[in-house]
Amino acid sequence: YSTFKGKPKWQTNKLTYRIVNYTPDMSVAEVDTSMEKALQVWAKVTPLKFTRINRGTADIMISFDHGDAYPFDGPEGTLAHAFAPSPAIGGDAHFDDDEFFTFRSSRGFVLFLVAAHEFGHSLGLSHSNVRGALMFPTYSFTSPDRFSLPSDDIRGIQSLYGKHMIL
Amino acid sequence: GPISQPSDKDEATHYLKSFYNLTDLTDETTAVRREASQMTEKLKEMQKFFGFKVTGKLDKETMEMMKKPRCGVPDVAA
Repeated sequence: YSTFKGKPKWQTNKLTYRIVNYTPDMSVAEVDTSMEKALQVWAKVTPLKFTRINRGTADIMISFDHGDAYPFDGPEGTLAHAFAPSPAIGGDAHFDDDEFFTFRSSRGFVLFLVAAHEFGHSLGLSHSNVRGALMFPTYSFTSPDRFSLPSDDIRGIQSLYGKHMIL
Repeated sequence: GPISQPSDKDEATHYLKSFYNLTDLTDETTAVRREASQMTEKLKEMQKFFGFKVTGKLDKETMEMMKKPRCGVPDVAA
């Protein structure tokens, strides 16, 4: 695993997220579930807690639009990008609305997998060179029902936020 | 062996600019030579990251990785 230069991380364990808009490829409920499940990937192994808000500015603003100085490139190629923890645009995750996202089908890009990777960046992880790690930069299909966070990613996120404490 | 089609080179240049901080060179007198040198170094950097044989050449394995769908965050810290 690796972290960004300067090892930026959130200074609180209580983070908010907001889904600003939706992809037409999936139902609203499927997008909501995919995002929630993707955040829980990280919450399960750290003390981090995520709360959804529906208005105002969240720590992690999620949109299907690049919304910044880094345009996307049409279908395939770049699927999404996200910013390391910091105020304003930091933590935000943008998904390429030209991609075809799916809930669990391999006939498209599984939004849960792409989002879980991007939220790794939102929390402070950079790309890993370990094949099979969630933070490896290229997309690889895994059934969302069988997904478990690889150990490289667990070590990475716990190096920033510590372990999940069970009381 | 190395791939020399212009489209692959263009694609590789775009990829390395996006994810490995390959920069445009403006000094025309030495730009071509320096661009080639920088391209080699960036290819080496990419090949090292992905665990490929580090040649600095645009071989099939490297090109295939460049064509895969991926995250838009650079592999090297900006």
